[in-house]
Amino acid sequence: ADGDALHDEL
Amino acid sequence: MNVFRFLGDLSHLVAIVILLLKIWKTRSCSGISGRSQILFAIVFTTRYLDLFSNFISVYNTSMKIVYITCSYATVYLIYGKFKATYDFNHDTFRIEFLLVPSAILAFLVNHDFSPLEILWTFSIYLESVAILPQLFLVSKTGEAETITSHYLFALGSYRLLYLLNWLWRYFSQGFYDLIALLSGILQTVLYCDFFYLYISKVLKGKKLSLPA
Repeated sequence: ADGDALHDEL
Repeated sequence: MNVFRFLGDLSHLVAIVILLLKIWKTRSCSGISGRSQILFAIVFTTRYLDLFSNFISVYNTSMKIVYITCSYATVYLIYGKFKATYDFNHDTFRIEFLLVPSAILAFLVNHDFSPLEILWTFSIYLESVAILPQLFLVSKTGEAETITSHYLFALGSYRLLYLLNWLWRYFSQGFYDLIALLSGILQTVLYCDFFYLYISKVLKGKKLSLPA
């Protein structure tokens, strides 16, 4: 998924 | 990963474990809002649906599994095993007033109109108000057990630390997410009066009691 759609935080 | 985010996750984990242990050890969920715990279980479920489809790190996946497991276990203990000690008379906050607006807002304001993203956005909005039934319960009973106030302090601190994490990420990476940021500010603001009571009373060894 592109950057902003990928949520890397919990 | 910066120190604020790590401490935030740690604080969140401590809060979840404190609550689970309190209910398990005392075999009682008195003073705990089951409705807030239901909302937290919904928050984790709707936020971590990408648990298996989207691997970020071992840390990320394992923490998600712990959060989801503990939140469902807590709901089970409250409404299942120890329901005799559940304070249903005072735990009466109408959670539909939190669920419906969060769902509507998630459809209107989001980063991407895809199912996963709308559910993520819904979980962010819901989490910002999910503690209200618990704070409402404490205000109705006029007091909270010391262990419950430690739980609330850890839970409130987690999102405060995330605000510092976002400040850090903005200045170091230019990263920001207005949806998470504004929801996090609201979430933390809701704890302000509790933080004041906690620091002025509980840390001095007194019981947390709201002015009648």
